[in-house]
Amino acid sequence: NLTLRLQSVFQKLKGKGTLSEQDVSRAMREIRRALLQADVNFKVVKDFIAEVETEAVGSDVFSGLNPGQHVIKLVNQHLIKLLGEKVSKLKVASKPPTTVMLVGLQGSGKTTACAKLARLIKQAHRFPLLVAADVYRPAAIDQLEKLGAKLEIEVFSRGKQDPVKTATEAVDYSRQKGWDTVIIDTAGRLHIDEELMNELKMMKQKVEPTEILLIADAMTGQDAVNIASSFDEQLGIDGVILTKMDGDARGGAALSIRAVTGKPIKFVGMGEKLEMIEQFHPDRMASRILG
Amino acid sequence: FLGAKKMSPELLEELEEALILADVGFDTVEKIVAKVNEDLQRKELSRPDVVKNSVKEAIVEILSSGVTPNVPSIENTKQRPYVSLIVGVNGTGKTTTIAKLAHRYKQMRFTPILAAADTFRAAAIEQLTIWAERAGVDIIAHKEGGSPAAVVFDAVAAANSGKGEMVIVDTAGRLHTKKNLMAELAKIRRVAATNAEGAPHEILLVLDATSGQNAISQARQFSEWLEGLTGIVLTKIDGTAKGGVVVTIADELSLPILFLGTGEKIEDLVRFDARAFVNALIE
Ligand SMILES: Nc1nc2c(ncn2[C@@H]2O[C@H](COP(=O)(O)OP(=O)(O)OP(=O)(O)O)[C@@H](O)[C@H]2O)c(=O)[nH]1
Ligand SMILES: Nc1nc2c(ncn2[C@@H]2O[C@H](COP(=O)(O)OP(=O)(O)OP(=O)(O)O)[C@@H](O)[C@H]2O)c(=O)[nH]1
Ligand SMILES: [Mg+2]
Ligand SMILES: [Mg+2]
Repeated sequence: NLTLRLQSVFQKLKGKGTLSEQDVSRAMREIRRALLQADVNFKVVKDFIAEVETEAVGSDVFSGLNPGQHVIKLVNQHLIKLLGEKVSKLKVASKPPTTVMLVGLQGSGKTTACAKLARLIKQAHRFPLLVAADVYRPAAIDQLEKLGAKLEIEVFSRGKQDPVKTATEAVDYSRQKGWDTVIIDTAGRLHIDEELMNELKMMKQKVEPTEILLIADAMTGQDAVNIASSFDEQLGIDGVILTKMDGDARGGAALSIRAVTGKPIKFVGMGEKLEMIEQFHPDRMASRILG
Repeated sequence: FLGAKKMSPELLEELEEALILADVGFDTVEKIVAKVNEDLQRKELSRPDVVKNSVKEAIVEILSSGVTPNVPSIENTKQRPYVSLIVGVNGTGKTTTIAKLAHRYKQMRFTPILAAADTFRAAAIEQLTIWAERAGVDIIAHKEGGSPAAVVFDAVAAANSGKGEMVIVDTAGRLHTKKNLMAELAKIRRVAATNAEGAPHEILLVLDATSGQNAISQARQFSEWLEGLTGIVLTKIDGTAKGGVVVTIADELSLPILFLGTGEKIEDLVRFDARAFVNALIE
């Protein structure tokens, strides 16, 4: 437990008011270990520690706190600041429909997230249309259609036709029928798959989405920076949904993704049921990462 | 007198970075470094190539610790039907891996039957049914929402009636922290044992190579609830993630990594090779 480890680092510091460089560097070694165990990326940890270290040295221990608690409080503050704004809503297009593309690696939770977002949109008295643009995965269209049926939300699909064509037809269809929000489910893909990344670029070009959301698994390890930066550089993402946060993954990927893209984490998936999606809370995420 | 012999701080930092970036956890890295410091002579510790090889050897050794002649396989087991239970958290690639295994075992002239025991997730049964068609194998499936244990029971019955000699059971993804779901899985395992002597002969945990340290928690919990796993399949190694977390898992649980998932097609499954894996880990 981090608090206990830091307390043992600072055992000889009772009564001292300020932290010396040596005290801090020993504390930072514990913080570094905690962040790496939480899956925060190695390089992100390095930068983060450097930043906190400069502030910690010579700082006055907050009254009422022991030095260990003081360091944790500083780290926590920095984490919260890095993790970003609390209320991050979905953009609404000035001219309907609002179009949202969900992208990400295989199995990250995109199809489920599409349905969850559609449900929220419907709850907000808007008119969502789900689009089945994953033409590769066996029964992907079935999956989205079943979720849509459960929510009584229409699912637009054109079978195995070119997904870019399906997406553009869906937007036209939404204008005809008065659906004001189009949510596009795409196939999982690797950021290093040139052909499939080009497909997304083409879809973006033709559909001109209001928002592109990267769907990332909360248990993602060091690779989170590669995935996020690649999707952001190649496609441009507007925000992130971190899924499977109902598990016990510390979720350091959140910090890595935020640090490397600067984009907000807008929602977190908290379960398999369609109502299990919540706003992202940076303060809760910070304590979770620190363990 | 000359101080404890250790590799230089620069070399240490370089190694640490490479291993941690590969998702080999902090504590496991410390353990490997300690072993290398101990095994090598002082003069060897200043030679990066010697140190690197020593690190690789240490990891190969850890990965091979679970590879004993007792690792069950249909090739080395006489009991029929041979039952293989496929488990893991959500989205790791279980269903796709089952398709690949079915393809592989069919090519080896075994007759696998698939059991669609994920009766929970939307279109899970449809997904496996399509894969069964592609692999050219039979599938036992009930309705969505039905009892997974009943599907397993029927699949074993089908095997016993001569439909096939092997049953590969697909289960719903579930987080290891969900007690009721893990209890359900333990029940599926018990049901697999009825009417099939020695079943389940294999319990394979499917892990996603992009996952970080949480995979260790997954392995521990699945192993505990199922009273032991027989092996691991590491999927999505065709991405940029290196899957180093299996080093800690092999170390802690002495589990063999049996296969790697290298893509989304039915042929994209390879036998795990520790040396090749370790070379990719540190390059
Ligand atoms: N526990 C939990 N499971 C989730 C969550 N979100 C999705 N899942 C599960 O994760 C698995 C994968 O979800 P999908 O929505 O199929 O993932 P995907 O990204 O569309 O997968 P591909 O289309 O194959 O790339 C399913 O079993 C979902 O039920 C979540 O927030 N919590
Ligand atoms: N690139 C790559 N993708 C894979 C691999 N194995 C599976 N996938 C993809 O990962 C996604 C999830 O695969 P599934 O087989 O549905 O995973 P699952 O564990 O059965 O998911 P749940 O049943 O929802 O828990 C699909 O899009 C697969 O095509 C692999 O080795 N490499
Ligand atoms: Mg999907
Ligand atoms: Mg499945």
